[in-house]
Amino acid sequence: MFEARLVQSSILKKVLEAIKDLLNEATFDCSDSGIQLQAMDNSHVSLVSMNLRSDGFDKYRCDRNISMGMNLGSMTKILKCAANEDVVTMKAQDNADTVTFVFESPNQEKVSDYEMKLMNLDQEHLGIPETEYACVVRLPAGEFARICRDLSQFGESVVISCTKEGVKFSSAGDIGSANIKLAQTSNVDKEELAVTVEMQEPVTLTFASRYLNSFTKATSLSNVVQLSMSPDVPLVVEYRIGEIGHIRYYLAPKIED
Amino acid sequence: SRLQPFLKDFYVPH
Repeated sequence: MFEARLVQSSILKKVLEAIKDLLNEATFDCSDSGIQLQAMDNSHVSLVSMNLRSDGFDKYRCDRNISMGMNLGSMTKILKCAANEDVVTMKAQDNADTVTFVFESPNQEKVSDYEMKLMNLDQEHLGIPETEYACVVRLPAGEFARICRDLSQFGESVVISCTKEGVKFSSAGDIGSANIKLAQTSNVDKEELAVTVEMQEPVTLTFASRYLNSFTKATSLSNVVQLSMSPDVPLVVEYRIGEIGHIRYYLAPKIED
Repeated sequence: SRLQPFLKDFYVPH
């Protein structure tokens, strides 16, 4: 038996919003420790890794490990049926071929359940080693979304250049070029408004703006986004999911032809 | 121009 209850169904809605731009379907791997998801986008260029810890749920029970392959379009339709203030419970029997979503209004006067067919997905998992990154930048998630949106008007690529002074985002194309420099915040009153750089060595890397824009669909999950970069390895874009977990996106830097 | 590598060029499937 698997059962996971979240008082804030809006978290699940936001998680889905954060992944459905990149993925059509995904396997939710449920175990005693929580729910994990790892999937590459269709083009195998980027990867989504999500973790929701069992202790972050209001109730969590997972007697046997269960992998639930879900069509994210169908899941979106079902979660649209939940009000933001509803309590959501996901349930499945062991070896089940369906999952049930139960939505309860805060006053318990309305209870709805939606059963969704599961899919057998043959998804490849990649082993991602623990990595020390040359630069780790934290900045307001809304600012990062704005920068990605603004720069994608100029070109297909965004150059991210990080030094101890700050971080610079650049793009160039047919209409011209654009540079956005963010200085490291000198005095931090509020962490969610700060720009911070932890740097071992300066790094300059080039990324596809289309994917960066897709990653920013997670903006509503967190006030802060963390970018981890090293020369010649994939960028990690991480958003915390409240007190319950995180979502990470991986994207390899473009290389010279 | 620049090429976009696949993630499998960096991480091993398991």
